[in-house]
Amino acid sequence: GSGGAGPRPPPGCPQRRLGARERREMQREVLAVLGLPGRPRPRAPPAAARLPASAPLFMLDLYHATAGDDDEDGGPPPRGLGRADLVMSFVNVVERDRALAPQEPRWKEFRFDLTQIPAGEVVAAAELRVYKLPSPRQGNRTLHVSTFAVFAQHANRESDLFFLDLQTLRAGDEGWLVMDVTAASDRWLLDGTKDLGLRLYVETEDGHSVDPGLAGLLGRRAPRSKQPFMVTFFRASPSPVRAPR
Amino acid sequence: AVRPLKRRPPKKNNELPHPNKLPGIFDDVHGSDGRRVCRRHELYVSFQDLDWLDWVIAPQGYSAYYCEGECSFPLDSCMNATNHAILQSLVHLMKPDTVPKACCAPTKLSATSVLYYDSSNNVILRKHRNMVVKACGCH
Repeated sequence: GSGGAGPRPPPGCPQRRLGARERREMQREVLAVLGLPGRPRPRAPPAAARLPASAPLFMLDLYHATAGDDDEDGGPPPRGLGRADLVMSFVNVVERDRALAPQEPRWKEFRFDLTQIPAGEVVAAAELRVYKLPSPRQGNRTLHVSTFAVFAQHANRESDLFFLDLQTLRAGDEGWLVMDVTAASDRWLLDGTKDLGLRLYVETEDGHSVDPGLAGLLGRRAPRSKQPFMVTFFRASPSPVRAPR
Repeated sequence: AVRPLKRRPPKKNNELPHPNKLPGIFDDVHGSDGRRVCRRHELYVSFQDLDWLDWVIAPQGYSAYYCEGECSFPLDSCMNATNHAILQSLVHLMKPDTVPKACCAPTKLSATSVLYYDSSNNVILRKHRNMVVKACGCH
């Protein structure tokens, strides 16, 4: 094979360089075995906005955690992925913060592009993952983080929101906050929503609204390994019949 | 690339080896009638060689086994082991008492997983069960 980094076969193993036609045939063959319709062409990210690393790091851990199941002999679905055989993580494409009038609740909204979800897939579970830093301003009081799906937006009145999850934490906590947004998936599968908005509100015990950013919830301006992302587990569908070779 | 595999001790008696107990890949053992016993090979294709490193995150390559050589059961044909196994399986179904089960038919299909970037830079983990032959009747 060609030089360059990457594992090299042990010495003495017969190797052969693939010709152009062979390479195309091998690509088609391996794509078929991997169950991929074709070779995706990821968009090269603009240099300034390099891709967040949080989703790939999470998914790589998931890949290694379930790789051991690849040698099971076609028995019941593996434990690692449960009933899922397709897991998609979505990068947060747009982020909006809102704090108009002081008395209005403040929120932080993340939007996700769902166009790549294959038709006919059934969602088993979906999570929004946001990293939280300790927020010294809040001392160590209790905070409630509510998550809503934005179903419809209106120019002259509040958006139509759908409650998804409530988490209670301490202001001094740090780490990944995992919100269950599975309930929103019925909607986006039924009406083919391609642009999903998830909105976070933070309140104190006595109901005062807190700016999610001041509460330590990170957004797109966070370090690449701590940017928010969404993960969706799709229910196992019957494996495609492998065409005999 | 062919990886060195654990070698099993060859059988001692002179009868034709039992169909499912044939020697390992590197034992160039011949059946009692002198023909080369079928051997298991591993095909490994590096994704780097396919120029896929810009979208596949893991694994680093595709690996599968296949059988090569003449199956040790005399149908006296010189097709490759897999086709031979298919044909012998059919003949075995018709005459189970006289023609033994083919030794090279796959006995275990394993899953395969791939982690990659899609066209919107989302990260996808896709898993397909029963897709890769990792064990057959003779190895």
